[in-house]
Amino acid sequence: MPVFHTKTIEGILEPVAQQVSKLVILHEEAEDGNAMPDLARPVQAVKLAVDNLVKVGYDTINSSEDQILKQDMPPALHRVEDASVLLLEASDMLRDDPFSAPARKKLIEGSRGILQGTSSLLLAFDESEVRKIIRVCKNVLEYLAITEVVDKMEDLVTYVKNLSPVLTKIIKEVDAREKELTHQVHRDMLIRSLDQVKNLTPVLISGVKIFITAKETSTGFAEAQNNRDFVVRKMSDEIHEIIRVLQLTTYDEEEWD
Amino acid sequence: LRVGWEQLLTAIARNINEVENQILTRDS
Repeated sequence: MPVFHTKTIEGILEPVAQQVSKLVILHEEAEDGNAMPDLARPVQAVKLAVDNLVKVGYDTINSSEDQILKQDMPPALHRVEDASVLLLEASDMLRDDPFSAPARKKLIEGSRGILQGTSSLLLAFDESEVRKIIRVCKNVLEYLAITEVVDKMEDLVTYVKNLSPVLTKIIKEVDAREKELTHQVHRDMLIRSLDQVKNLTPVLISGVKIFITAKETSTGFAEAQNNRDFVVRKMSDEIHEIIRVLQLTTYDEEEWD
Repeated sequence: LRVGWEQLLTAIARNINEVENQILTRDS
């Protein structure tokens, strides 16, 4: 059963999560007094990796402008650091007594702790990535909100010139995000809304053009205005829907059943 | 069980390096 909502997170954590689960089961079933090997070397390798990760983590915290990320990262880093200490303690205890049951417990606790800490870190980063995409979405919403002031052809040229790059960006980023998700229902929702945005874009431009012509010729003004506003509202709704779905991480239980 | 712990710890170290790479990639 998939438990990670992006393919990147799944690819990194799933193999280790499975191994930890298997070993926990084995450990629980195998309280048989088998001697444990000297784990000093692999534990040292974990400690080295954790030390590097913590350094990189704090560098990121110091340089990031994302306040939520800055807030979310330290507890995850502490979790990983504490877990690494547990593994070191377990390794020391096993060197003195290869049969030590508390040492085995510490090994499990440490392995789980690292998994939880790295999972929290990846999630914090993923949420930060989502916030970046949402900023792009909000940028598009801001442009849509000023559509009503476009009432001359030269304004329309500027409007299209400014709107095009943000629309290209939202399409590229939401498309990439959709491909990253493991949850098919969320993927389909993003694809549907993004298709709507793509299809509505030319309709919006021509709607504004008709509105400008109607205003200049004083014919069919109200209808043209209603039509333009309808398309703006429809596009804004789809972008709000994209923002909503981007933030979903829970799973539809029925689908997994 | 003996081989298991060594393998797991090695996998954990590798996993931490991958997380670090992710942070470095996304941060850039």
